[in-house]
Amino acid sequence: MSVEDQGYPDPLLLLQAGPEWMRAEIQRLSRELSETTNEKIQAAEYGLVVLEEKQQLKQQYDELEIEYEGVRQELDLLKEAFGQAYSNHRKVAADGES
Amino acid sequence: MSVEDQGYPDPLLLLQAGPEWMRAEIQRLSRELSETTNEKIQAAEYGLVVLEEKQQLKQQYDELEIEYEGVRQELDLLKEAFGQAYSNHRKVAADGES
Amino acid sequence: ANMKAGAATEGVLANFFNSLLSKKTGSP
Repeated sequence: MSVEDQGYPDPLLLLQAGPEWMRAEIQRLSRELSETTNEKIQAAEYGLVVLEEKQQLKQQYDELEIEYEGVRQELDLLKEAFGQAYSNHRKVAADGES
Repeated sequence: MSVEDQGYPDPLLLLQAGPEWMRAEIQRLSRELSETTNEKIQAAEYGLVVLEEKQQLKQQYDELEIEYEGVRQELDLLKEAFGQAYSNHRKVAADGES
Repeated sequence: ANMKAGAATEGVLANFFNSLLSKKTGSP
């Protein structure tokens, strides 16, 4: 492929550039590439850490939800029992009076 | 700065390289840099998404925890009232017998 | 304190990710 269709930002610039400019450009691109590679790796590592923390939090959320459902059911049962005991008590009291 | 101390992988190569080789190297580095930049941006965007999801999950967890504490307290109060009512009932029954 | 530290870390992380998005990689 020639310089034109290899998509370098300014192919003409490249054709006219002298060796000194090209050396400096190679240095600059090489530095940028290594910096960008490090940043990419760091972003990926941080992303994985956050993903791991999110999965742990989801696990805790699911466990808390199970706990919550359990206490919720126990409360509903006790409310029902209490209501039952209360109406029995009322009946006994009414029978006693009559 | 001379080529030696600018950290290019192989400074000597750079000094001896012809213009064609340098043009090709600039093309290669430029392509790699643009690929790595896209990957870096993708990693950063993904990291932000996961961070956002984690913060939302934390919000839901905190809300569920408040719900759970409320139901827990209500259950403890009802248990206490139930215990109280039961012992009163036993006392009344005992008084009745005696 | 834990929660505050967590939120602070998340803030730092969000800044880091955003800095990568806003940083312009140099063209020639």
